[in-house]
Amino acid sequence: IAHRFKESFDALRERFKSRFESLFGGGEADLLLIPEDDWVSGGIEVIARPPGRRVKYLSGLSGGERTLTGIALIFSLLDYRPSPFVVLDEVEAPLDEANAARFIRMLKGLSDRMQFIVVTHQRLTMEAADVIYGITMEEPGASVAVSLKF
Amino acid sequence: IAHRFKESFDALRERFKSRFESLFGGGEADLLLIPEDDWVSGGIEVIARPPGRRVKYLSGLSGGERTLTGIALIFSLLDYRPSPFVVLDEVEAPLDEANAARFIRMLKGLSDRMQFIVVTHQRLTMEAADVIYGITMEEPGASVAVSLKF
Amino acid sequence: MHLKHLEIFGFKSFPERVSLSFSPGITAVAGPNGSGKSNIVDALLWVLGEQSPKTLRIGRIQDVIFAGNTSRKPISYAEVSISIDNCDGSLRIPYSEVVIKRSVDRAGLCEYYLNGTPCRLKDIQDLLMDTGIGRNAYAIVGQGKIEEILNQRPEERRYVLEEAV
Amino acid sequence: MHLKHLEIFGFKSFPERVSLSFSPGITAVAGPNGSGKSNIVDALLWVLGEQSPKTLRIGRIQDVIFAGNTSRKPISYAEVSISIDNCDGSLRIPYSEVVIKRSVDRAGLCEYYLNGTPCRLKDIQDLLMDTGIGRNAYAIVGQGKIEEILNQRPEERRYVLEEAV
Ligand SMILES: Nc1ncnc2c1ncn2[C@@H]1O[C@H](COP(=O)(O)OP(=O)(O)OP(=O)(O)O)[C@@H](O)[C@H]1O
Ligand SMILES: Nc1ncnc2c1ncn2[C@@H]1O[C@H](COP(=O)(O)OP(=O)(O)OP(=O)(O)O)[C@@H](O)[C@H]1O
Ligand SMILES: [Mg+2]
Ligand SMILES: [Mg+2]
Repeated sequence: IAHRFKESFDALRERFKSRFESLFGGGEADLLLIPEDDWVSGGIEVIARPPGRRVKYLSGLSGGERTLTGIALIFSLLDYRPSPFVVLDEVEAPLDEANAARFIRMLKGLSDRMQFIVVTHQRLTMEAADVIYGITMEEPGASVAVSLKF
Repeated sequence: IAHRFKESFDALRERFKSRFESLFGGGEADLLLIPEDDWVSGGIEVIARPPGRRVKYLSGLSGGERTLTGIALIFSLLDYRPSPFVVLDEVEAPLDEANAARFIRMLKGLSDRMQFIVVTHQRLTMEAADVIYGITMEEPGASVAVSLKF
Repeated sequence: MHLKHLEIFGFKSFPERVSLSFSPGITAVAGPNGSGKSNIVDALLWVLGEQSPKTLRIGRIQDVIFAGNTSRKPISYAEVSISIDNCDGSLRIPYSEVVIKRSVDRAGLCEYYLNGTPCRLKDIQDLLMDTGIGRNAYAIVGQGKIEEILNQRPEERRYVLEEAV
Repeated sequence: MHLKHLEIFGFKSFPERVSLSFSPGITAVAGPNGSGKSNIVDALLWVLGEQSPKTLRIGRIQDVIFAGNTSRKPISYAEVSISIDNCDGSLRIPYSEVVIKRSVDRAGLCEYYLNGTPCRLKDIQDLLMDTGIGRNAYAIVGQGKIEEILNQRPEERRYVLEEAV
């Protein structure tokens, strides 16, 4: 058990480091086993340092940086254990334009092997989609769906 | 004590109902004393029903509806007990364009008697401001502020 | 394997039957606050076997049935069905298309169907388990879930990795 | 009464002195993720007497001092000062402009000044108490605070109202 966990931990860690660096355009992040070497029951700690910074603790990160770090973690697990489809509900809302663009590029890159359903308010995200549904309530309290195209 | 609390509770309740209705363009909301009539130590419960709905519990509201309800609560307390200044950090991020516009209109209406400092990513909010500061990091990790005008 | 069509009827804010066809690539769902976008995510979770009221943002299971609005009365029954492309055989059932249907009535009684045949919730959960659906806790990221993930304790994150593997 | 100028030096991501002049109406602060916007809110909270590390998003008080970046070393000292227009006399101190300054060193020792005169934290807190600053828990709404407010227990909300009145 400890051996199998170490294998998957190392694989996840590798992917998390690279996902973080590509989403942040630099910086570094890591996963730590807490307590060290306790492969049987140790937990997984996340540390992240955006480009140019020296600060490493998660709580010191900005709202957008935390979101991007969370996205890196989610997608590193998806790299390692793909799911046939992924549903994202407004995850990119705290991201500025540059970070949102890098996020979208990552989605597009993965969309040939994973199906994405993305709830969003952002035009940039809609433009990356092949299919867009507009949900509205002509009659208050009663939802309808309309297929949209730009 | 119980009498003074009842007075302020009733005043807050009045303002919350009207703030909610103006921000949602209808619907109804209320503050409840829990347990009923326990003016000495009872707590304050929030119920909210957006226009057209029948559902009243907070957890059934959408992300944006929850945010707008929270804004209504915050501003009803500010109506009752004004603070000389109010700081808002990206509070309107979950709001769609129509709700964000109503929120901005409310801010503008109050800005003659309360000072607002608003951190935002949204153009609409920036356009409502008299003074805009752009914060950037030319040098990674080192913030600078630039005064902006449209 | 990928999702094809989602049909929602009587579920949350959908009193009328609504049908969505997903792209095998990226499908975007947009609309104003409170229009029903996250309710669509809930419908998908629910038809795939989600049982947690907190995850579905409800108090008890009947809360997913359309509760009425100012011009319609509440209805008695909610039904969601999802059709899945199974040409690659990842679902271990000999059909190239798999349709899962779930319904609930005002008494809270749920019924489940696999390609029209009544089954138990367990049959659906077992079928999905092998594909990675339900095993990867990060595959469905609801509103506000990222903050939740960042605030998880180290042991909880370990559990997520163990489940996925 | 309103805030006039905020000067930040060595606080969090501000190694260089930065000065902001607020409008008596609406001032917007914009910029990319991680640029320092919320740090400005933290600086304002801190100079007005905030003590909670959780509210300031830090571990211990020294964490507010600029910790260095890849081209600068950490520094030893952080200082924030706020000038307040007091023409309406809401601050009970006979000056039409009130300047509050707070500094901290690597040992975690804080110093406080009112119009240049050293004072205690309590003097600043007492001065601000009467104006409603610090009494209205909803007057400073940090990132993610709205969700926190909605998830408060009924007793906590009662407490907020009692404090404000
Ligand atoms: N059982 C039900 N019957 C009728 N309406 C319901 C029911 N459950 C939830 N709703 C309504 O659905 C609405 C919420 O929808 P949803 O959460 O999907 O919005 P959304 O489109 O995701 O919005 P946002 O962009 O703000 O997140 C609420 O207004 C709620 O009143
Ligand atoms: N003591 C410190 N020394 C140096 N940098 C710091 C210090 N404390 C925090 N930071 C940095 O400040 C940055 C966060 O800034 P802030 O929270 O103000 O961002 P923001 O502009 O609000 O971004 P967002 O739009 O994502 O919320 C982080 O990158 C963090 O590394
Ligand atoms: Mg939603
Ligand atoms: Mg911020």
